[in-house]
Amino acid sequence: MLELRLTQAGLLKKVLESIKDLVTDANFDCSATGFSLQAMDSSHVALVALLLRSDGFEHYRCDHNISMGMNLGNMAKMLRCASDDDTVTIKADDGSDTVTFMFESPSQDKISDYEMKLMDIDSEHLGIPEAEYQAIVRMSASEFARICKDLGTIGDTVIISVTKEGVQFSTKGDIGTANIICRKNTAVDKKEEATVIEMAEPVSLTFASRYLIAFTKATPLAGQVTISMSYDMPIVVEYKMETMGYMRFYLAPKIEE
Amino acid sequence: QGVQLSITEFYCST
Repeated sequence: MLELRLTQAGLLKKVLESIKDLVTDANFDCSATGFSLQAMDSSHVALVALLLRSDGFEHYRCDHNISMGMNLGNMAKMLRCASDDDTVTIKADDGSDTVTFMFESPSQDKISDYEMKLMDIDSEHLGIPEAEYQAIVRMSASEFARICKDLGTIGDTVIISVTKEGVQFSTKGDIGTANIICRKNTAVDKKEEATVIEMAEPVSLTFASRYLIAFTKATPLAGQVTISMSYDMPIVVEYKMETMGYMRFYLAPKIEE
Repeated sequence: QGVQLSITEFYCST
C-alpha cells in the first residue's frame, strides 16, 4: 500500500512539466527516503534524478519499496487537471497495475480521482557516486534559462568556462558568435540573484545547447540553480526545492574529434 | 562540433 499526500499539487505539476519532454517513460521509486526517479533520455546523453523527500509530504505511507512505471506525458496530462493549490494524494495498492491521483480543492468542495495505468519499464539504474567538483556555480535560475535560450538561437553547443572571477557561456554558429560573462556577485537586492563561485580549478567544458535548454524547464522549481563541473565528467544542473528535495540533470560533455 | 559522449561512459549500472 502506497499513499502520499502533498498539499501543493503545483509542485508536482512543475516537476512533471520539467522532465516530460526529456524522458518519455520512467519508474518512480517509492521508499522510506522518498519518492524518486532516475531516468536517461532516449539517446543516453542526459540523466534526470529527482528526489521528493518523504518528510516533505504531509502524509507518507510506503509499506515496502515499490517501483511504478509511468508514462510521464500521461502523468503530466492528469496532473494538469489539478489546480496548483489543490492537495494531491498518490495511491497504489500492492500488486495493482494502476495508480490513482486524487485532487482536493483547498475548501474541500471539489474532489477528483484520476486513475492511470502503470507500465512495465525495463530501465537501467546508474550508480552516481558523490563527487567533489572542481567548480560550482550558484546563480539565478531564470538568468541561466535566459542565457541558454539566447545562446541556443545562435549555436548548437555552449562552452561553459568557470574561473575565480565568473562564469562564461560562449557559442558559435553560422551567423556568428556570442559570449556572456556572469561575474561573481553577492551584493544583490534579492538572494536569488546572487552569483556565487566555488572553484578549486578553472574548468571549461562543451555541451549541447538543446539539453541545457531542456533542463531549464525546471526553472519554476527554484530561484537559484547550482551548476557543478569537473573535467571529463558530466555537468550537474541542480534545482533545489525548499524542504522537498531536488531535481538534478546530468549531461555528458562533447569532446574534440 | 565535437563528439557527444554518453552518460553511460561515466556511470555504471547498479
